[in-house]
Amino acid sequence: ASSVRRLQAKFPARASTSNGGNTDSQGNPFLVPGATVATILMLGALHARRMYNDKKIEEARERGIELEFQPDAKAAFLRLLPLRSISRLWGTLTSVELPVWLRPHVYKGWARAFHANLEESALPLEQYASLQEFFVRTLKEGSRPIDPDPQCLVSPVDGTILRFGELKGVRPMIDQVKGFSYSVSSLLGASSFLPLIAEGNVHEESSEEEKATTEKSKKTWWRISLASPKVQDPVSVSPMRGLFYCVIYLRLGDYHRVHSPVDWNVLIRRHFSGHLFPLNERATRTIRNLYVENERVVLEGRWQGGFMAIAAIGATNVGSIKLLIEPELRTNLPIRKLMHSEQPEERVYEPEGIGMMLKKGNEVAAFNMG
Amino acid sequence: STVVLVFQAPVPKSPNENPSSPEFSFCVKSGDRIRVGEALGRWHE
Repeated sequence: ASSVRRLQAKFPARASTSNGGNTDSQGNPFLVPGATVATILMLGALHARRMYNDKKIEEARERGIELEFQPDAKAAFLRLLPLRSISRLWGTLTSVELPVWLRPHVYKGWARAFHANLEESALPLEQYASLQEFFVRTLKEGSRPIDPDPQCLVSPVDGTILRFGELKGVRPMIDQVKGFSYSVSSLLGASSFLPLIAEGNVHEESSEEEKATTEKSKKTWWRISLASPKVQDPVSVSPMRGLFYCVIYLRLGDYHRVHSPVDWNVLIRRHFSGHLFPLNERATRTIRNLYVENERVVLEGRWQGGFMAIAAIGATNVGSIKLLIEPELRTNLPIRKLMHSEQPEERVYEPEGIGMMLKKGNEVAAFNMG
Repeated sequence: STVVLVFQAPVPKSPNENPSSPEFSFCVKSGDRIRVGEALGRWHE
């Protein structure tokens, strides 16, 4: 606003036009550049404010201060916005082919704003036709060496660790932030074969699993083998298995492809077509059930340690998820094409019980803009 | 965008039992930056 006022003071003819005065300023050569400068300044100010807020949050985190859940009016207002349409429009805009001479400038600007490393890009910048293509770029061979230790689980993405830990109890919960949690079953789906373990009680666990086996007797054998490994797989009796989780947030400048954390068999895919709220730090503090409400793709299967699931959660700006193991899957569809059901759309991978085998470090999926 | 990983991993049967049994532990902390292929956690005999 102050920039606009300064411009109005500098060019009074333009100001009088905007107030409905005489029209002798028509064709004022400063009109368009003035508006452009004001827009750029406004965007710059917003970016600076965001960086300042991020720094404050980072400092608070370093001091060990954990921010608490605190819903506000802005979060409530977000629910009224057509975020899916905005996301799709953003996807359309960013997939517009850019002139070759402009590409390096746009991508370097993007990299500066969001701290992306351009030296890792697999291709020269001129070869990415659109911002969308640049965003899902692959990396040079050897940019992401996979930890060779056979007894380690590696990160599936580039990002920031938000939360991790062990899940306990019959209804395990993950903290979204301090003061608000969501259930793992809601995240992965009610039909998930998530092993639910009663806290610290082996006998109780056995009876829970036997009960689960009875209840799930109509399901296929592989589901049973995962739901009750002690019944189906004597090797798994020892050692005991705990259930763990890890939440990783990808910033806009991060490499946006998902890789396999271990050698595993993906048995089933679930697609939840929910909202597309932003997933930034502020949103996690202000929007309830953020990860459970947003559109997401869940892959479930088994590895040598037992159960394994990866949930890739979309956001407004990065709304669609592309699966390399199922290229025909479409996410972030227009509202009219969405099924009017709260049930996720499921696909069991063939052959049933074996699914698709992925090696540690294999590429699994990619997040797309819009 | 965000990725949530949920998985089973070895843990000792009880804190007092067989200290040589494999145990999974994370090798990251909240707020850490991590990249594809870097270890999130390990289990040891």
